[in-house]
Amino acid sequence: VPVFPWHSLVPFLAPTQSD
Amino acid sequence: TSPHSSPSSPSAGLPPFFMKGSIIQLADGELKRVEDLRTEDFVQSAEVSGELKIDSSTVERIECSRTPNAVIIQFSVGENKAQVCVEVLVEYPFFVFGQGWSSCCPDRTTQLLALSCAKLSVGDVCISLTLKSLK
Repeated sequence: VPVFPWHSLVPFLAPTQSD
Repeated sequence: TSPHSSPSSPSAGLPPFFMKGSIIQLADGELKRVEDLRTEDFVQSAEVSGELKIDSSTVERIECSRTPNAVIIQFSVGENKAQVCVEVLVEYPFFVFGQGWSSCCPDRTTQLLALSCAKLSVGDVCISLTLKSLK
């Protein structure tokens, strides 16, 4: 049975950091 | 490595881990089924992980996409309220704080994944991730 890491389930919404 | 589901999967187009009954490992090693996850599981896992931070992402707008069965969701992310748009399938589930799994088309999510969902609406606050150290 595959086990998936918790952080796969929520989106990675890193805002673009523009300096 | 992108999480493509296998063509034989009934959740075609969606990652396999959203299928009801999928086993999810939390940061402390605990195993839970995807449908049993709660807000605290994400919050505590992020605290344990060290690298990841949970952000509150408020749904600002949901609009149709040119891609069939897809929508464009505009989020206001984190304390800085950064505007981020994502294009996802209408059945793609997001985890709403204090509410649980929600999608733009809950009927379709339930049909494809057997995962029961609420309707994702403007104003909902979703769990998202960022990297902790941005200095």
